[in-house]
Amino acid sequence: FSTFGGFKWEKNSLTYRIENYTPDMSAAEVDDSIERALQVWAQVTPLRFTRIYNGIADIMISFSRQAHGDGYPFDGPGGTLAHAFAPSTGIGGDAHFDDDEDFTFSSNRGYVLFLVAAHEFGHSLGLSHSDDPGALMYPIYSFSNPETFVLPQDDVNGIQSLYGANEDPVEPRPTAPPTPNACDSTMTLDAVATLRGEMLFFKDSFFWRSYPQSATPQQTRITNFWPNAPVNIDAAYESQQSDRVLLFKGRQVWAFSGYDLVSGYPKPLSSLGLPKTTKKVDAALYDVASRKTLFFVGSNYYSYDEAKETMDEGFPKRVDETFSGMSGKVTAAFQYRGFTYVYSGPYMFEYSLRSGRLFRVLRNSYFLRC
Amino acid sequence: PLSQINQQDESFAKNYLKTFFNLTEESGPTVRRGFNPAAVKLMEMQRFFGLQITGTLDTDTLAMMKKPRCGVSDQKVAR
Repeated sequence: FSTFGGFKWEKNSLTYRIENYTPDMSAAEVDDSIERALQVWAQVTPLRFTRIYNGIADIMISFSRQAHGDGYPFDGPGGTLAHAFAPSTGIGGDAHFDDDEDFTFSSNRGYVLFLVAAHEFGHSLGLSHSDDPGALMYPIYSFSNPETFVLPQDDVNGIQSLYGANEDPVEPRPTAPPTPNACDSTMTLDAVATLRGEMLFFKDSFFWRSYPQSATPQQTRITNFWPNAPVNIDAAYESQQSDRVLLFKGRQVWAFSGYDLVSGYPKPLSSLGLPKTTKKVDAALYDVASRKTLFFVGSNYYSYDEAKETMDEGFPKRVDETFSGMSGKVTAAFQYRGFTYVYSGPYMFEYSLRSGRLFRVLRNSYFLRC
Repeated sequence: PLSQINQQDESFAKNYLKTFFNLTEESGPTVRRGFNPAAVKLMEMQRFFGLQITGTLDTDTLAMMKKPRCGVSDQKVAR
């Protein structure tokens, strides 16, 4: 987190006023979104917000287009969605929303006003931008379901560094999981896949993109890349046969071509020929040489012919019959530059798929440049 | 690839760095000595967003610049 060098309100009771409305939403929806966006911060600090309907409030809230009198003109649709000013008298604390945007109450067909407002009110209270991609104060908009929104720990730490914690006895609220750390040696990855020469490492609602020339892997939200993708996935692979990335979660599989969900997906696992009793796929890897995809399920694995789109005869087979030394649960798998990597917990086993020979046992973070 | 970056992208990126990373127009001796303030700011932006730090405008960096975002500067202020 970052702050504006300690600029903060010297009082805990603040007023806000909604000066005008966007035509995108009903007044009631705007009122509710603004109130809930302020409560995000009130719940974790001593700050309390009171709405006033005339006069000057600490936080004046307005919707406007292009130049609107503060020297920071908006830029039409897209680009900048809103801005706000650090705590101080006058324009300090005020939040302005770009009415060339399409604001919505909860759907990801536009920008959810609650999410944009909660971020801007972080500025109104003294927070600057965070470089934690999971933080509310990360500068890039990303959709998340407002009904299940929980203030991430990075933002809680930031606002409490300015105002302290909420002293009122309130019932404990769910806390957001911390943004996963690529260099956490105990971390078990959810899935690994390739994507046109890059490597994607999935964990919780994020993935890291790593490509040969990159010094550091880039962490991003899965839903930033694929808006209707599941999070906390079980498995993933890139089918170089169909030029798609497939993500698995529970009994369903999602297929993406570029950024787009392929129509008809998600589909049940049985659409791939897996038994209807299969509850989840633990890992998947595409073998470039044979153009077959291996699906790891418990202590067994299946072989899927990508060209024929059918399951091969003679499967499932036991994992440890083919992959020597792989006695634990397979948690992820992928192939890279001819070597096959099978993950189990925090370890990555490097094999020759043709011979089943184990070359090395490495840590999960091997490709994550820690 | 850099080849996909055109002049319009360059000016968009420059304006982005001015708005969010406080790039200022430099003139005089520093510029003559080959010191490129835009490259320094670009690296700062690439570091902030966890991109590959190249100091040059590549497609990943431009894609990040085009994402919808907050209008407040990203200049890091001390914690």
